[in-house]
Amino acid sequence: TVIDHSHDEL
Amino acid sequence: MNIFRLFGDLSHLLAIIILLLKIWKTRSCAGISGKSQILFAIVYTSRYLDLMTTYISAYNTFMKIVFVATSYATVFLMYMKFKATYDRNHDTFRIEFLIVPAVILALVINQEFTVLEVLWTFSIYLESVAILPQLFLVSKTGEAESITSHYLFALGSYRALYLLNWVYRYYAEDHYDLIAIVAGLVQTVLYCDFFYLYITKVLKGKKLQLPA
Repeated sequence: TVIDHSHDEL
Repeated sequence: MNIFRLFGDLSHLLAIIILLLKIWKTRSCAGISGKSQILFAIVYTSRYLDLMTTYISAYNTFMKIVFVATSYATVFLMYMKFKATYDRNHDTFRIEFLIVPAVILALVINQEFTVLEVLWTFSIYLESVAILPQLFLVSKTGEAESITSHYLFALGSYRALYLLNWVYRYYAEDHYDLIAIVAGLVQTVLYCDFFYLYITKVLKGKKLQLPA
């Protein structure tokens, strides 16, 4: 599972 | 983008529109916590600084700008234009008790120790508790107008729908963001008591009134 750093959510 | 997230965002947008319309149409911000609105303005400002650095989509950019702009517009209406109607005597929650712990927690628990990432994390922590001054105001006055209840319901539903979105993304995309999930859970739990009163009273046409 990838930990997300992009914060594509609001 | 899945259906939960889309409806979450729309619910958030609806909450903001309901609040602005309420203030504008009644020329009054009675029953609304200016402290919570200031916290929301801080939340969106610190979270959406990535508008300058990261492009995700036109939708994402548009919504971010709307959330930042409307949060400042609300603060302006409350503290400047309709200042006389602001319930300052009841809006006494000390916001530094929320801001300071959120800052400390963001400095300690984050995914990456960079300015933007710590600010993003701070905004997530602060958002989870930003409604507390509003809930405190409602409990202090013992009641809320129906329109304020609708606003709170839409605002609370937004993060609840995001929780479903995160469950979906975990299974469908193998994607998760633990900080957002835990803070989102806290945020939604804070609304549970209100959700209960909303469903049992406001939806049945009664005013939201707390037992004395």
